[in-house]
Amino acid sequence: KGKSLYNIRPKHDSGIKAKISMK
Amino acid sequence: GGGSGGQPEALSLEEILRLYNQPINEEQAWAVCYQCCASLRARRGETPTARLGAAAAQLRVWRDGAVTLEQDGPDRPPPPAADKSGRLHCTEMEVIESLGIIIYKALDYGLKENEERELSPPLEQLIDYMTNATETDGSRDEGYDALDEGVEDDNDDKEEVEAIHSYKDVMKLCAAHLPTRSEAPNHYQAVCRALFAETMELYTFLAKIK
Repeated sequence: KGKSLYNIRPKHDSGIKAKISMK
Repeated sequence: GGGSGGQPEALSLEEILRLYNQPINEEQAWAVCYQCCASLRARRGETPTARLGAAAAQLRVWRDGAVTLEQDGPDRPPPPAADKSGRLHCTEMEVIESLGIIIYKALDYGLKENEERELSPPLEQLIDYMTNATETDGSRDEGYDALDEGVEDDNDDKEEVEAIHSYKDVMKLCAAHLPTRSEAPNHYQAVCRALFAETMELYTFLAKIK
């Protein structure tokens, strides 16, 4: 259970996650 | 708990994610994307007969490093045979969009709804291109047969891809991510082969503990 290999930020309304979740 | 002899030849991406209980890393995302587009290109005559969903269960990583995208499993009711335009199968770009969504979700696995993973700009751009593919240009939907059969000729692989119209464009972007583009087939196959092998190792280890 090492440290995370990626950074997490708050989800942004114009970010890719928001775009994809609308698909 | 399976027997000792018969190991599976392929694992679904969903099984891999569940087993590790963590998202795939960026290198695996590039590799899965490249390998899947390579197999889709090879099977272009067999376009899926119905619109694909975008579930990790549909994507399979094989022992030899191949990656395939299957239609929905038997547990899901088949979607209507034709979509609103009356087409009986997915276009290449619809398949690319599904693949982009599957890969993004695998990178996002386990994150909360209000959290977003910071991706490297080239990978984010790749997924962005893939998932917007159906909006950018629908004009080449069905006309690929005669258009780019010369793809094994690498001469045009040095040009920059600014939009995705085909599996080949996706593969070019994935190859451009590497220091040497010609290494792409071997490198990405090796990454996927390792993903399968490491997952099987973990599976076997966990089974032994049980």
